[in-house]
Amino acid sequence: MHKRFEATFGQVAEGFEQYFQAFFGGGHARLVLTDGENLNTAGVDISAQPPGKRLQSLAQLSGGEKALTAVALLFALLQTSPSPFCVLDEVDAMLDDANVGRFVAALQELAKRTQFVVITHNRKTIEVSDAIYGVSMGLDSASRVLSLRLADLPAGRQA
Amino acid sequence: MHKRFEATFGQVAEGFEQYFQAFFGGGHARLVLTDGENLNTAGVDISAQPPGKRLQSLAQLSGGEKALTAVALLFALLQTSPSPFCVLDEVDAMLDDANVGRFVAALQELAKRTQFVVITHNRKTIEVSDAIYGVSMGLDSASRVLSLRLADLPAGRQA
Amino acid sequence: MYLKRLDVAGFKSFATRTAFEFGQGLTAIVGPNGSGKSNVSDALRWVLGEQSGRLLRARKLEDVIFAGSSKRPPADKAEVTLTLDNSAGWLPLDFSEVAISRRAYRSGESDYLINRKRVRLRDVQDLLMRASAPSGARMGAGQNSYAIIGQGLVETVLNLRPEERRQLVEEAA
Amino acid sequence: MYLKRLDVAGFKSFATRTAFEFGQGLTAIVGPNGSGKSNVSDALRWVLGEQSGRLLRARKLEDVIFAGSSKRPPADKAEVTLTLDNSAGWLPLDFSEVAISRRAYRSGESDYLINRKRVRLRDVQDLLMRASAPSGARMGAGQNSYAIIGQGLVETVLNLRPEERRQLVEEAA
Ligand SMILES: Nc1ncnc2c1ncn2[C@@H]1O[C@H](COP(=O)(O)OP(=O)(O)OP(=O)(O)O)[C@@H](O)[C@H]1O
Ligand SMILES: Nc1ncnc2c1ncn2[C@@H]1O[C@H](COP(=O)(O)OP(=O)(O)OP(=O)(O)O)[C@@H](O)[C@H]1O
Ligand SMILES: [Mg+2]
Ligand SMILES: [Mg+2]
Repeated sequence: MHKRFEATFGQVAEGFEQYFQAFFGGGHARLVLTDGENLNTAGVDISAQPPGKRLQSLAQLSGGEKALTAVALLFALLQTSPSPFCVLDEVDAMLDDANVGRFVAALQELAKRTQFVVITHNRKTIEVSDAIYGVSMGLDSASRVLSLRLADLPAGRQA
Repeated sequence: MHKRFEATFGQVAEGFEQYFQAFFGGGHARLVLTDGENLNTAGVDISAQPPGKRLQSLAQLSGGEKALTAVALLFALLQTSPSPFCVLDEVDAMLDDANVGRFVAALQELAKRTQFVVITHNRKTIEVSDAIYGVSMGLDSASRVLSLRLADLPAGRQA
Repeated sequence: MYLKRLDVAGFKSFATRTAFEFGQGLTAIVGPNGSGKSNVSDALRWVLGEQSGRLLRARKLEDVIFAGSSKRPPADKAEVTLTLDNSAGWLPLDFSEVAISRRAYRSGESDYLINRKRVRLRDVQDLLMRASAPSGARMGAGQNSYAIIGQGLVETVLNLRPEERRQLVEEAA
Repeated sequence: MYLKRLDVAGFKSFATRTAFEFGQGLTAIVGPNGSGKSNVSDALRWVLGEQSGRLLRARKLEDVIFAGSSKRPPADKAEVTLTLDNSAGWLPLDFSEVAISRRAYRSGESDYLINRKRVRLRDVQDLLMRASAPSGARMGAGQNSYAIIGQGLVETVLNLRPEERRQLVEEAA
């Protein structure tokens, strides 16, 4: 049991560092076992250090840095154990324009093996989608759905 | 004491309903005293009902509806007791384009009496500001500040 | 295996029968605040057997049934069916398509169905747990906490306790 | 009364002396993720006497002092000065400008100053509590929980317990 855990842990830790560096342009993100002696029960700690900055606690990361770090870990898990599908609800809300771009690039790569359903207000994320569903509230206060093409969306921040 | 509380409570409740209706285009937002008999200790309950929808608990509002309802209460408090200044850190992050517009209209009105410092990624919010400060991380991983004009900002979602 | 189609009727803000067809790549769901986007992700979580009221944003079972509006009466039941493409044989069933359904009635009862046959919740959970890729790797989806990330919850993975994060890695094993 | 100027040195990511001049209307603060925008709002909260580590995103006192980077040594103190315009007489002091300062040293000591004279934290808190508009309405700022809304915290006002919400209304009275 713990042989498999150890191998998976190594893969996820490596993926986490890779995605983190792709998102932040450097720095380090580490997964550390709380108790290296006892692989059967050890917990997993996280540390994240954006490039050029001192290592600080996760609590001192900014709103956007936290979201990006969390997505890096999530993508590392998906890369290690490809899940047939993944649903993301506005994980890009706190990201600035440049980081939305990096998120989208990684998403497109992973979408080759995993199916994604992404709820978003960001145009950059919508632009790389294969299909777009528009949800709206009807006059009867019930939700309606419409399949959309990119050209249907108003310009500006989002649909 | 409770005469003054009662008068203020009435004003805030009225403001809350007004801002809510301006943001949602109708519906109702109410502040209710948990114990009408005892004004000295009664707590304040909230209910919010977007137009056309049944009254549900606050937990069933969407992410954007919750943020907008919270801003309506905040603005009602500021209108009742004008604070000399107010700092808002990305309160518009979850709002769609149309709601950012309504938020900005209310903000401009209140900014006649209260000074606002608003941290935002939304272009619409930036466009109505009297002054813009751009914060960036230098190569030395320390924050730098630059006074900006709107023309300096890149097009697209935000600065 | 992938999500092929999601049919929603009477679930939260979806008063009438509504269908989403999904392709294998990237599907975006867009729309104004309060229109029902997160309710779609809740429907996916619910049909796969989710029991946590907190994650479903529902305090009691009937909070998922369309509560009515100024122009429509409340629904008497919520029903969601998820059709999964099984041509790659992830799910240990002899069908190229597997439909998982869940219903909830105002009476408090709920039904689970696999390919229109009534089953227990345990059967749905077992089916998803046993799913694995033809290569042998176990499925990370559905029951797995990282397959569906709710609104505002992306940072939860950073706030977990060390032994909870271990579980995430174990699920990926 | 309004915020005229904020001087920050050695506070969080502001390694060197940095100044913000504020006009009376609307000032926007923009910039990429992690650049230091929320640290400005933390600096305002801190100089006005905030003691809660959770609201300041700092677990210990020295977390607010610039921790150094690959190119700069750590600072030995954090100092923030907020200059308030007092020409309308909100603050019960005979100055048209009032400067409130706070310093924190790595030794764990901290200083508070009003117009460059050392005072106690209580004096800063008293000053802000006694502030009121010429019309008699009490000041809602600074100590008041609705004058500074941190990132991701706007919904807190909806999640308060009823007696906590009562306090918000009382502060507006
Ligand atoms: N049982 C129910 N019956 C009717 N309507 C419901 C029910 N449960 C939730 N709703 C409605 O669904 C709406 C919220 O939908 P949802 O959270 O999916 O919005 P959203 O599109 O994700 O918005 P946002 O962009 O703000 O996140 C609420 O307005 C709520 O009133
Ligand atoms: N004591 C300190 N010394 C040095 N840097 C610090 C200190 N405290 C916090 N920081 C840094 O400040 C950065 C966060 O800044 P802040 O939260 O203000 O970002 P932000 O501009 O609000 O970003 P976002 O748009 O993502 O919310 C972090 O990267 C953190 O490393
Ligand atoms: Mg939502
Ligand atoms: Mg921030």
